[in-house]
Amino acid sequence: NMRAVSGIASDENQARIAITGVPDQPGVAAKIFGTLANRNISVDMIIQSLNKQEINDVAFTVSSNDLNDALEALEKVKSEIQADAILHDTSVAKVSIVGIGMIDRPGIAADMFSALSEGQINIKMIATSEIKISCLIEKAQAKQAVQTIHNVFFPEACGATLVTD
Amino acid sequence: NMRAVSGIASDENQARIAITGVPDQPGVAAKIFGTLANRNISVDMIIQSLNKQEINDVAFTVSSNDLNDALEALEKVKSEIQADAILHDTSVAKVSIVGIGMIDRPGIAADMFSALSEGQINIKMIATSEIKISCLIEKAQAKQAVQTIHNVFFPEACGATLVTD
Ligand SMILES: C[C@@H](O)[C@H](N)C(=O)O
Ligand SMILES: C[C@@H](O)[C@H](N)C(=O)O
Repeated sequence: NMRAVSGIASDENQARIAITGVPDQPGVAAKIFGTLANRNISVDMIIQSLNKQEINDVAFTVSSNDLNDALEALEKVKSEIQADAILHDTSVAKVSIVGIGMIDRPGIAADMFSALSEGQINIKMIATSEIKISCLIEKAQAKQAVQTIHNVFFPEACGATLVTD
Repeated sequence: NMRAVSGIASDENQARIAITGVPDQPGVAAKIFGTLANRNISVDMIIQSLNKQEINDVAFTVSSNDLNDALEALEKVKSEIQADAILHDTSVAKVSIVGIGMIDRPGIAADMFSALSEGQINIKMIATSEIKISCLIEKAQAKQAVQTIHNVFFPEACGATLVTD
C-alpha cells in the first residue's frame, strides 16, 4: 500500500467558496464557472455531491488572493442562479497524497483518512482522482496533518529521523 | 483553451453510493473507506462537500460489479457511523475530460459544463483534479455527453466527420 504514494502536498493558500441552494438543473454549473473564468480566476477543487429535492450546493476552492474577486463576481449572478447563499471559509488548507494508480489500491484513501482521524483532524471536504486524494481541513492543522500522513505512508523515514546520538 | 484537453472518457460501469447524515467528526471517513478496503472494493470518485450543522454526506462511486458487496459491508457499520441512510444509484455514468495543467486554465471546466448544459444534460456530481474533470450524469445520456463535449473541445474533428458525398 505504502509504495503507491509518492508524496504529500499541503496548500495553505486556498479559500473555500460554497454556493448553496441552487436548482439542480443544466446550466447552473456552467454559469458559476463561466463567471469565474471571465475574470480569469483559477479554480482548484470543484466538489458537488448529490442533490436533495432538486436542490444542490456547489463548493470549490480558489487561491486566497482571488477570493474577493471571486465573491464579487458571484454576487452578480447570485439571483440568476437562484442561490440561497454564497459562503466562504479562509481558514482551510488542502492536504493531498499523490501517487500512481491509487484508485486500484483500496485502502490508500482509508489510510489517509485514518491518519487524519488519529490526529483528531476533521475532514471538511474530499475530492479524489487516480493520482491525487485531497482533503480540505482546518488551516491551523495543516502541518500536523502532513506529519501524521507522513508517519503512515513513510514510516521508515520517520524511524530514521528519530535516531539521536 | 482547447489544446489543454487531450481526451474524453466515459465510464458507464459505475454505481454511486451516498452515505447521508453522518456526524462531521474525525473517524467517519476512515470507517467508511476502511470497511470497503477490508473487502478489497476499489472506490473511484470520493466526494464530500461542506457540512450543514455538523452533519455531512459522503458520496462515492464503485464499479457496478462491486455495488452489492459495498452496500452489504456498509450496512454493517451504518449504526456505528450514525448514518441516516445508505443510498445508491446505478443509473449513472462518469464522463471526464483529461488533460495537463487544467487547473491553471480557467474556463476549461466551464466549457465542459456548458457543453453538457447545451445538451440539456444535468450534472449530478462533480470532482476535479489538475488532470481530470469528472461529471456524474444520467447513464442514458453518456454517449450524447461525450458527443457534445467532443464538439466543444475538438471542433475541427467534428467538422471533418460531417463531410458527406
Ligand atoms: C448544480 C449544477 O451542477 C447543475 N446540476 C448543472 O448541471 O449545472
Ligand atoms: C464526514 C467525515 O469526512 C468526517 N468529517 C471525518 O473526518 O471523517
